[in-house]
Amino acid sequence: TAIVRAIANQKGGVGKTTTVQSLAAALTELGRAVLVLDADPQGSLTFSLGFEPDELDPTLNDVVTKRASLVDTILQHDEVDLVPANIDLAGAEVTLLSRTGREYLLRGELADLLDSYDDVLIDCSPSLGVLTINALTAADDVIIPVQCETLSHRGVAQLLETIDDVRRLTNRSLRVAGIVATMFDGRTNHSKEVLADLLARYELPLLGAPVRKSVRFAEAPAVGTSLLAKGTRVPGTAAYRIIARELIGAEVSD
Amino acid sequence: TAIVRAIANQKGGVGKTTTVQSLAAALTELGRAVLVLDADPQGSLTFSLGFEPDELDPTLNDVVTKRASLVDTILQHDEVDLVPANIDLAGAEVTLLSRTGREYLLRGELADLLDSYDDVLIDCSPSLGVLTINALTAADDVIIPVQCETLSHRGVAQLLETIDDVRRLTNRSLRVAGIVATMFDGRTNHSKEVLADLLARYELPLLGAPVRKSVRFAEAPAVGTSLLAKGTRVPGTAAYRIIARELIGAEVSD
Ligand SMILES: Nc1ncnc2c1ncn2[C@@H]1O[C@H](COP(=O)(O)OP(=O)(O)OP(=O)(O)O)[C@@H](O)[C@H]1O
Ligand SMILES: Nc1ncnc2c1ncn2[C@@H]1O[C@H](COP(=O)(O)OP(=O)(O)OP(=O)(O)O)[C@@H](O)[C@H]1O
Ligand SMILES: [Mg+2]
Ligand SMILES: [Mg+2]
Repeated sequence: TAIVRAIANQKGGVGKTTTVQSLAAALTELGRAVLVLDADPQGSLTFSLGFEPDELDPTLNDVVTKRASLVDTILQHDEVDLVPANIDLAGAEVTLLSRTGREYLLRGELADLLDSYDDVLIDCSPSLGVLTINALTAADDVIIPVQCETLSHRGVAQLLETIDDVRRLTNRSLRVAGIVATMFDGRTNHSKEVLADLLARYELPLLGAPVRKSVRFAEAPAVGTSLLAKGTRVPGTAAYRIIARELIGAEVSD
Repeated sequence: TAIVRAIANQKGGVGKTTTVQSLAAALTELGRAVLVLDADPQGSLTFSLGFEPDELDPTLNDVVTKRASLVDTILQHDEVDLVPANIDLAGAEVTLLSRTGREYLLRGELADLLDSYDDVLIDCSPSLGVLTINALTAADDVIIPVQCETLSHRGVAQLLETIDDVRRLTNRSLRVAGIVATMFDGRTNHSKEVLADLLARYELPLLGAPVRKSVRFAEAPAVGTSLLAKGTRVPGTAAYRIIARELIGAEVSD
């Protein structure tokens, strides 16, 4: 049965979407069947996989409004299967506000799909609202991408508090898999200092190796496929491959 | 009477907070009295000005829950006056959901303060929720920071649609001042191509000059003051000074 992982950090622009797409591609290379789920009304993951979010029907919002089931929304991409999202999803906070058990929507919908995949990766929006709480309630573990800069570091304490709440209230077995250090700039001390402080302060494991900054990552979303699938060789793609192997417990043999 | 400007882009991590802090410092240098308002539950602006968000009382959330008026929350900093925020503000979406005229809260609260300042800058969170709608309803104009990368570019069309809605429904005179190109990397073509495409596609003015990437900006929040106030000389600080002059119609004489 699939392992469900939420990729979350309410700080914006830290590499959540890039991490989901890159890890999904790396896990596919290792022969795993992967479903990715876009839980961000921005639809960045949907767009990064080459789809035009506003032209899709149904999407995750149709599951929230009960017009469709999750399996009806699944799109196939050369790398992975995708549950897409678009801006309609911005209404989810209000749609779900008074619904009993609103935190368990994703967990319930994913239950029937767990036998069809090895990994489910959920891309969260930059907020701790109802969609991110749904992702944390549905997940077995959480991966926290952190840009190694002061402002991104601050949100981690808040996120860990929210994870504690979820573990206490809606998902007793939720674990933190660890931190992915994204957009790492090895040339400056700032990245190194922030990373060292982060790991010491929160006693969280660093997954694999830091992912180095490369403009190739910023260019990739325009062509609708991950750097890994394109065969682009930058230090960052190797780092994501190491992280994927570590997540599934495979021997790292790079 | 003060000009109210909302600094908004629902894409995360594009430099909204950095732009508010840097422009505020540049406007202060030009002799303007500036109030900045943190409308993001993350409290990044509050933190970047050297305060510890969780220790503050009252904050913007107390204005939302009617425990305090806006003027009660104002903190003085060597550069600017600040209306602070912390994570309590994450409850605003729910608190305001059924309140009549909920979009006009900030505009109403700011009305008494407009005679005390020349500029009010509002730092928005990475979402198009009720707090950002409040900022757009209270604002005279909107400044859109955009990181010159594909994923950040996508959100601009959505934001312009939301601005059109606000102009039609709650703030007839809202203008778009223009785009601030943040974290510009002059060494690669990607930044240049995305910027050129952005300006052509949306027919928006580019304010001043692109703000070049520098790790100094990522380091600044840790010391609680802007690069401009510290006297750090990087291309980015000069760009923010040019943008500030352009905003107030002053002769650019660098
Ligand atoms: N290793 C890297 N090197 C350089 N750029 C990167 C790297 N990883 C991601 N990026 C770029 O940084 C920007 C932010 O990344 P991304 O959109 O994945 O972050 P996010 O956390 O999902 O943002 P949001 O909070 O808006 O959902 C994107 O333009 C992306 O292409
Ligand atoms: N010109 C620049 N060069 C390099 N780094 C920068 C620059 N401007 C901002 N940064 C850094 O980039 C990161 C994102 O910037 P910032 O937090 O201001 O964006 P934001 O849009 O306010 O994010 P959020 O969506 O989370 O509110 C921060 O670590 C900031 O210090
Ligand atoms: Mg994202
Ligand atoms: Mg910010």
